[in-house]
Parts: sequence; structure tokens; C-alpha cells
Amino acid sequence: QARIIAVANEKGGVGKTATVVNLGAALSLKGEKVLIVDMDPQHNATIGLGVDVSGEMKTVYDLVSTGNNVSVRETIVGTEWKGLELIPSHVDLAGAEIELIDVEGRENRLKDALGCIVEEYDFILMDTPPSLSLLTVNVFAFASEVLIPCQTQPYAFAALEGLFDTIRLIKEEINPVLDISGIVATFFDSRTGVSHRILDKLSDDKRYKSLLYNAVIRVNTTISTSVDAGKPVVFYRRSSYGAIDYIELAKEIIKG
Amino acid sequence: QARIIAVANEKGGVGKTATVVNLGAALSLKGEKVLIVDMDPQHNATIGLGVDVSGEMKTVYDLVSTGNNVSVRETIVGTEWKGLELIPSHVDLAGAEIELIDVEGRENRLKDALGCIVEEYDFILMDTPPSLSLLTVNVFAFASEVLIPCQTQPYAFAALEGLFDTIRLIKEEINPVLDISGIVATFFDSRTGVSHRILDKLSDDKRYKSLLYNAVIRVNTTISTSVDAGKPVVFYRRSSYGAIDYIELAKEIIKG
Ligand SMILES: Nc1ncnc2c1ncn2[C@@H]1O[C@H](COP(=O)(O)OP(=O)(O)OP(=O)(O)O)[C@@H](O)[C@H]1O
Ligand SMILES: Nc1ncnc2c1ncn2[C@@H]1O[C@H](COP(=O)(O)OP(=O)(O)OP(=O)(O)O)[C@@H](O)[C@H]1O
Ligand SMILES: [Mg+2]
Ligand SMILES: [Mg+2]
Repeated sequence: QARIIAVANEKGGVGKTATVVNLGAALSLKGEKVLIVDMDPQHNATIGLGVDVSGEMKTVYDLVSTGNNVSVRETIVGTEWKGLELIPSHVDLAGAEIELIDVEGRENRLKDALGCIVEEYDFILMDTPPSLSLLTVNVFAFASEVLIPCQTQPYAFAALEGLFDTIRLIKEEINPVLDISGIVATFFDSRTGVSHRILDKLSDDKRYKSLLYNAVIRVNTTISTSVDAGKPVVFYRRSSYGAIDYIELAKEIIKG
Repeated sequence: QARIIAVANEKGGVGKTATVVNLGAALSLKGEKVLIVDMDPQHNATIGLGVDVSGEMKTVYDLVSTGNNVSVRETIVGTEWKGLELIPSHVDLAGAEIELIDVEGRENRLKDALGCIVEEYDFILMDTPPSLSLLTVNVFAFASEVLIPCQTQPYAFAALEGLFDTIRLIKEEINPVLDISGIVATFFDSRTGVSHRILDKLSDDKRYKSLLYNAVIRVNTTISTSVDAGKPVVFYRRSSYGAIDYIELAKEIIKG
């Protein structure tokens, strides 16, 4: 039975996509069978995995929209790397919110579509847009865990409180098994005071300290360069900080 | 008559708030009278200007929601700096989307509320969340210009095409005077190849080259440190790259 993990934070640019792509790849490197679901219309995880959505390909849009009778297997694409598969996204996904406005059970479209493949993976990692849209709610309705990337910056730390409230509400109203499994500090820059200050705030705050992973993702330009190459950083340059940090995080998550 | 500028980009974390706060401050430093409107429920621009929204204060939420009869003047707060005023945001703003779902003319709530004060400022800068929500549409309906921060990173560059489409649609359907006034490159790091490559792509692409400001915002940790101090970077440390770059941008924007 797969661990179904939503990677979410309404604050933008904190490393959600970087975490889905690179943690997913690091888990596959450790022999886990991983499915990545790109639920962001900006389809950044799809780009980061080097997958080019051509005209014929089915995407997560086809799964959640009402017009199509597409089976989930038709939407799963392989990547260059063993044990790492993807359900790609597409810009059309932005229209799903309006299309589903009057549809009964619209928050469970993803869960209904993916329920039948859960046994085939060890991990399902889902990327979300930086907003609490119907797409993010669909991801929360299906997930059993939420992994929260938190940039070591003041705005990102300030966003945590609201995010915890949101997840508590989802747990009460939509998905009783949903829990926050962890917070991973990202963009850590040991040369700057603000990074240390925010990391200290995370480890001192009683709401967050027990959830904070030991693995910290350092700021590392190889992570962005690897996006350009359409490869996760662990497959782009194993010796980089980005690769080392995401492998550390993968080890910690596998231990559970 | 004020120049009414929306600072927007659906890609998260590209420096929208940093641009609103720091460009706004730099413009006020040059003697312009500036109003900042924080239309993001995460109220980051409010935090960045050191304004603490206490129980009694009226916010932009009071202006757009239906229950309150609040005049715009009640929502305007001064900051520590001359010529720089703010309409703060509040987390309650996230609820406005649902509350306004059946309200006639819901996209023009902000425009209707702020129309009467346009004569009193030289610039009105509006911060937006990283999504195309009703809040962002309200900002686009009121603005006459859109300033787009674009991080010199692959995902941010990829987001431009969709953003241009969105703005074209808003111009056709809601606000015929809306135009993109410029793109400002942000987080530029001269030490990394990816930054140079994306800056080159911006200046070579015929869709973007004529819109690209000469001023480039370099990556600079003083920008985040200044957030911690609740001060725009031009008032926190005038000699920093962040302050120098935003003053350059302000000069270019004043020249129009
Ligand atoms: N540790 C890191 N060091 C340096 N750059 C990083 C790091 N993690 C991510 N990046 C880069 O920073 C940018 C923001 O990260 P990313 O897009 O993954 O964040 P996000 O939370 O998914 O953003 P959005 O809110 O738009 O979905 C990207 O260009 C990415 O390549
Ligand atoms: N030029 C810069 N150099 C270094 N850090 C920066 C720079 N500009 C902004 N930052 C910091 O990077 C983070 C992201 O910037 P910011 O929050 O302004 O982006 P945004 O587009 O408003 O994000 P969101 O999409 O969440 O609204 C913040 O912590 C900010 O302080
Ligand atoms: Mg993302
Ligand atoms: Mg912002």
C-alpha cells in the first residue's frame, strides 16, 4: 500500500516542485517504486522530469474533468529512470476549477481516479499549486500525509500557521486520515543570519519542532540548473549539495 | 492621476511582494506619493512594511466584502515613511472568493472602492497572490498597467506565456485599458549560468524584449533581512544591492 503524500504550501516558490521531483527521484534511487502526480496547471514537475506533453498524451486534466472516459493507466508515463513514473499536468488543468463548479463530489475526482493503482507503488508524491484551489483540495482529499517545504525566510515561516489551519479543516470536513507528516526546511543558506534565525524558529516552535526533518535542503544552484536539463538533481549531479540533501531526506522518509 | 500598477505573476516566489514593497519605497524616496494595496491574504506586503494589523484596523477585506460599509479612507494606514501609505491585507481576505460567488460585478469591487482616491497619489502599486483568483482579477480590473517580476529561473520563464494569455483575456473581457508595462528580471545571480541563460532568453525573445526593464534585481539577502526588520530595503540599508537595484527600477519607471 503506497504512502500517499501531498507536497503543499500556499506560500509561493518555497520548493514544492523541487521537493516532489528530487525527493521522488531520490526515493527511486533507493529502490522504491514512485509515482509523481503533477496537479499544478503550470506543470513544473512535468518539465522538471523532462517530459514533453505532446498533443496525444493524456494528463491529470483528463482524469479530473468530466467529459473524458480515460483510465488512469492511460495517463501514466515512464521517465528515463527506473521506478519513477509520472502523471503529467497540462495548462488546461486551470480550467477544471470552473468546469467542476456544480459537479457532485468534485473534491474527490482525483481520489476516485487513482484509488485503483495505490497497491502498485511504494510512494505517490503530488505537487500542488501555491493556492487553496479545488486542485489542491483534490490532492488533500486523496493524500494520507502532507509534507510541507518551508523556505528559511520570514514570509514562508509566517505562512505555516494558516496552512496548519487549512489542513485541520480539510481533516475535519473532507479527509479524516490526513496528517502532516513533516516540515522540510529549504533554501537554507548557512552564510546568512536570516536563514539561521528562521531554522531556529522552526526548531524552537512547539507547533513545528517535532515535525521538522533533520535533513535540511541547502540553497544550491545545481537544483535550478538540473531543471534546465530536465533531470532531477540526483541524476544530474550526484555529488551536488542538492542531490546529497534530497537523498538524506529520502532516507529519513523511508524510515518513517 | 495615479499610475495604477498590478504586480503579478502566477509563478510563486518570483519577488512580487519584494517588488511592491521595495519599488514603492524607492518611488516615495524619489518624492512620489505612493499607495500600496496588499491584495494577498498572506498579507506579506503588510508584514514587509512593518504594519501590524490589530483587531480594530480596517483592511482591504472590508472594502471588497459585502457586509461592511467601510469607506476607503478608513482602510488607508500610514507607514514610517513619508509619501508611502498602505491598504493592509488580512487572512480573512481568503474568504472573499466564496463570499462573492453570487455577487453581481464581483470583479469590480476593488475598482469601485478605490476609484475616488486615484487623484491623490502618483502611484498605486498592488500586490497579488500567486494564482488567478477573484482577488487577482479584481486587481486587474482596476489597474491600467501590469508589472511582471520574472525570476531568472526556468520555471518562471515558462510561466510568462500563460500570464500573457491571461492578461490578454482580461483586457478583452473585463478591462480594455490594461497593458503590460514591463518585465523586471529578479533574483539575478551573475555567478550562475542559469541566471545568464534566462536573462538572455528574456532579452532575445521578441515577445518580451521590448518590455524588459534595463534595471535587473540581483539576488541579495539584505532583501530578506529587511523583511525581518519590517522595513523596505531602501530604508534598511541604502548601500545594499537590493536598494540600489530597486532605486534604478524606480528611476526607469518614473521616466515611463
Ligand atoms: N534548494 C534550492 N536551491 C536553489 N534553488 C532552488 C532550490 N529549490 C528550488 N529552487 C529553485 O527555486 C525556484 C522555486 O522553487 P520551486 O519552483 O520548486 O518552488 P514551488 O514551491 O514549487 O513554487 P510554486 O509556488 O510556484 O509552485 C525554482 O526555480 C527552483 O528551481
Ligand atoms: N532579489 C532578491 N534576492 C534575495 N531574496 C529575495 C529577493 N527578492 C525576494 N526575495 C525573498 O525571496 C522570497 C520570495 O520573494 P517574494 O515573497 O517577494 O515573492 P512573491 O512572488 O511575492 O511570492 P508569492 O508568490 O508567495 O506571493 C521572500 O522571502 C523574499 O524576501
Ligand atoms: Mg511548484
Ligand atoms: Mg507575495
